[in-house]
Amino acid sequence: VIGRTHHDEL
Amino acid sequence: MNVFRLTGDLSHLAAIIILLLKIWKSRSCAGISGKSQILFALVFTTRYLDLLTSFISLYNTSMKIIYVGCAYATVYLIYAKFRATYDGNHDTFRVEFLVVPVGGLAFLVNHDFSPLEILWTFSIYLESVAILPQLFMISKTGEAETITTHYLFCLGVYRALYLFNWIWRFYFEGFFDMIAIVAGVVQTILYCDFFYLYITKVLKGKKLSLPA
Repeated sequence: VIGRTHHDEL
Repeated sequence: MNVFRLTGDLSHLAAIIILLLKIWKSRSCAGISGKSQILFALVFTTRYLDLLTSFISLYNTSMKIIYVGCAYATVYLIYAKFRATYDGNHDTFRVEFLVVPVGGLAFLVNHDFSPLEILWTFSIYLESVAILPQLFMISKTGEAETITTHYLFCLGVYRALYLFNWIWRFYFEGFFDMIAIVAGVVQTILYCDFFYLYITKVLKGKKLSLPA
């Protein structure tokens, strides 16, 4: 997974 | 979720709570940069807009709400309730020198040119430098209360633990977010000087004071 598909971190 | 991520989040939470309690118990925000706290409130606001669009987990949602709520509570204590104790004369960092370039960079370097994603990127970049007004204030006054140094230590350790989290996620999940990683490295580096003082002075029972 390159980049960010969803924001699962805070 | 891995142990670095969890302890990082808890360290972040501890930092936020320590600061709130310090101000609340002492009825004073002396030595605390209101500008840094406004920047953190802005960071959380722009990052957690996805509370309205997507659900990750109960943990994720509740932590976000706690972080945002505490950030605004802190700003309220500094600028309203205990305003008389706010040391504005020493809180003179020019935040526009951070917000404007960071805003520009978020427009130029992001994963996706969409409003929410640009705001998320902005929050990541801004977080990495948001502590500078606080560090600047300490360098101006030459000292910090011990409780304030505990706050800064927890806040710095949080992003350092996230670096280990990203190494873990890269090896075990193939997860890799260049924007978060670079900003996280910058953020952690900014704390290195402080970490050194914390370990060599505060942990040995001395007050953090800088040579004149």
